[in-house]
Amino acid sequence: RAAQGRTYGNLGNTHYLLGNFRCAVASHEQRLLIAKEFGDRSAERRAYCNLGNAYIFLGEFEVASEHYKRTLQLARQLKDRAVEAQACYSLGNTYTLLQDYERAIDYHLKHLIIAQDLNDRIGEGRACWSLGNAHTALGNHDQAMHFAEKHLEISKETGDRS
Amino acid sequence: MSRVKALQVDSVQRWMEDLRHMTEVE
Repeated sequence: RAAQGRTYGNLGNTHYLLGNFRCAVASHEQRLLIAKEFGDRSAERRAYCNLGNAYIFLGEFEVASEHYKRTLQLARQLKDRAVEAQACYSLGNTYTLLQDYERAIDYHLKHLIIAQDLNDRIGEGRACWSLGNAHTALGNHDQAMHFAEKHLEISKETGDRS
Repeated sequence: MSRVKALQVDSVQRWMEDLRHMTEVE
């Protein structure tokens, strides 16, 4: 049964990389079921994240956000800060797709704080870029300028010319 | 901003390009 769980996870990932997102969802749902049977929270966390990603490419952004929220909860329970940051970043982008810019800002700020704590300058730069865009969408031009300047400063430091 | 425009936000586009190749490996 444990091997079945791992195999469903691998199948789900392969379907995803091939662009078969419905099949990816079906496989990752099976993987999730088996992870729950075993009480394997790391595997459960991975399945939720993979499901969220697949739902993004299916255009089902609300469903994706629910899966990313479960990923975030589990990352916190597992005390994995890097995964917690990644889940916040995914949620920020998903709420941007849903045009809920207030929520997007909320999650991008959470991502920014963790990136700063972890000394992840690339993550911090991406958070500033995303925050600048969300504030622009809301017409908060002073805030947008603040984050654009931070993004420029970090991009120069990391040598990101684009 | 329309749904199509939301998809054109450059930081989101970049995230989706990266996401397309990202999987949580067993």
